Amino acid sequence: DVAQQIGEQCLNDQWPPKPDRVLPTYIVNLDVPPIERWKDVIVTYKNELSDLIAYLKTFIIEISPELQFLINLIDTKLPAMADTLPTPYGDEMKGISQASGLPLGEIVLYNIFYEISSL
Amino acid sequence: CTSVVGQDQYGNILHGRNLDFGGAMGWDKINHTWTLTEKLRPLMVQINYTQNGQVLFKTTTFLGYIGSLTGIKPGVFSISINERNSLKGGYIGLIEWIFNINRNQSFITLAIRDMLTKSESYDQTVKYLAEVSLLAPCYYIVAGPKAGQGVIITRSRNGPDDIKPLGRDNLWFIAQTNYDNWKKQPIFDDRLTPCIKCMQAKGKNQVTFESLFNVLSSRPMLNKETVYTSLMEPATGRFESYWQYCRDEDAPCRPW
Repeated sequence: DVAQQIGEQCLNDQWPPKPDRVLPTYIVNLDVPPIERWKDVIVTYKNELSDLIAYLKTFIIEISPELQFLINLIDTKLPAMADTLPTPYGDEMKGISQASGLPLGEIVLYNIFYEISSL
Repeated sequence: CTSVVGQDQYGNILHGRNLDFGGAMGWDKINHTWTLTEKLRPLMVQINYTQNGQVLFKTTTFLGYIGSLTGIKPGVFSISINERNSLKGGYIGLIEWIFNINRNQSFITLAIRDMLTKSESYDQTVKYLAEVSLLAPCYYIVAGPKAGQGVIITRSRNGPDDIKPLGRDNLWFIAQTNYDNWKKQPIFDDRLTPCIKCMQAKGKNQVTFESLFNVLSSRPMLNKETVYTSLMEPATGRFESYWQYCRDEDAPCRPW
């Protein structure tokens, strides 16, 4: 009964999804140097990316102001982390940072967040 | 997340996944949504990686995120990753990496991209992802182009905790959410049991993009954390991804 009340049932009528639900597709050419290959795509989305990263930082501080040291780590430790990543990933992150205008530490944070979230 | 690999009566393999992310990171009390989930939606894209003028592999990702959460290498394999929550989670591996205690380990989504770039077979991919040292625990769900090629790899950081191939339960599909599939699912978040029920209701003769999409659009596989559904056919390279929304219109939607 509870399952029914919250709409849990096996649906049969969801296909096909409406055209406005299709994700946009972009091409990334692996023959282009890593630092340049994301440039054209990122420029279009830099505001959304900036908004998301700003939210992540605010959220960390809202948990506790004492976590400010984590925010400081983003600026002090994470930029250097890009150079420790295997090729071509560090250079790709640098390219995304350059194209978006966002600090490299913030781009590294974004890229390691899935790893952190398993906690 | 919910991932499913199914095989039809002719041995064709299809792979579907819901990506759920952003829960517990801020609830929007006005719109009844997860703030982070909503901020991720406009960044969702499909990327076709090309080399020498040919598509080498395809992924669905958040723009600016260079690892791979969902991907397909046409004719070789398809893959999805589900988060495996653990107190020994990724932060330990990250600390080891940042302070150079141990860099002989892979980031869980970069390991996928490595395979999408380099791997030449389903078996090579499964072996690598089962054995490589990782920064964080996770579930890898891999499908191949041939009959019987489907597997759930339950990973801890140092190796596999379990490898469940397609057919082990005498079923024509495998399903994985965010908890060990051989254990009783938590009562507060059991998406595995409804997923299995819906897959069984479809039947082996209905392993299609349509049926997988319908299963993954059913609640609670679809919930407030669900960002997108991807559908993949490893043999042909067919790959489709759609934004998903769980709205409270007919009935309240579960937060996860």
